[in-house]
Amino acid sequence: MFEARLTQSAILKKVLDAVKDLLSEATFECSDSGIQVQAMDNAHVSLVSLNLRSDGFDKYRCDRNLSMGMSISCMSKILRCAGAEDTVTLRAWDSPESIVFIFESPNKDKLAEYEMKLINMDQEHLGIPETSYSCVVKMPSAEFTRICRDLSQFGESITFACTKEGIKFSASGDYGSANIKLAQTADADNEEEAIIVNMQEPVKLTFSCRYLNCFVKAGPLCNQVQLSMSDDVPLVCEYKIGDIGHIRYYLAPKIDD
Amino acid sequence: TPIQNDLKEFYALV
Repeated sequence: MFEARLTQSAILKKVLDAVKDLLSEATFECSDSGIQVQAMDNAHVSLVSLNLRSDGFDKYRCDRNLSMGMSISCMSKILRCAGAEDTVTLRAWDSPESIVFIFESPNKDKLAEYEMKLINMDQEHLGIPETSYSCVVKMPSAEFTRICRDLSQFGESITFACTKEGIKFSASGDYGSANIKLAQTADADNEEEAIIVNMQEPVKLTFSCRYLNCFVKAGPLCNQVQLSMSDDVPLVCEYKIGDIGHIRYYLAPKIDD
Repeated sequence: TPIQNDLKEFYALV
């Protein structure tokens, strides 16, 4: 049997909001250590890696490893049915054909169950090695969201240029050009507002706005986002999910023709 | 115009 309960269904709602624009379906790998998802978008340009640790759940039981193919749009519709304060429980039996979502109101006077059919999926799993990156930048997620939105008006892609002083985002197109420079914050008193640059080598990379604007949908999960970059390798854009895990987006860079 | 790379250019299927 598989059963995972979260007191705050809002966390799962936010996770779904953070992936539904990129993925139509995904395999949820459930084991004793937690729930993991790795899935590429249809164009193989970006990849979502979601990790929810079993110890972050209020209750977690997984008697045997399960791979459950789920429709993200259907799951998202079901989670929209949960009240903001509801507890959510995911439940499936061994060799399941469906998964049940159970929403319970805080005073336990309302119990709603939604059963979703699982889907058979061919899965392509990429091996992503642990890498040390030339630049790792931590910045407020709301600022990153705003920069991606603002610069998307000027072009289809945004160039990230990182030095030890800070990070510069720039875009150009038919209307003109724009660039935004963020300096590393001198004092780290306010962790949520801090901009921290960890640089080994300066980096300059160009990424598609369309995908960046999907990644920033994870902003409500965490006040800070971490961008890991090395020249000519995919960007890693990471948001922590409270004490329970993280969501990482990988995005292949654009290169000059 | 820069061209978009494929993620499979960077990571192997396992």
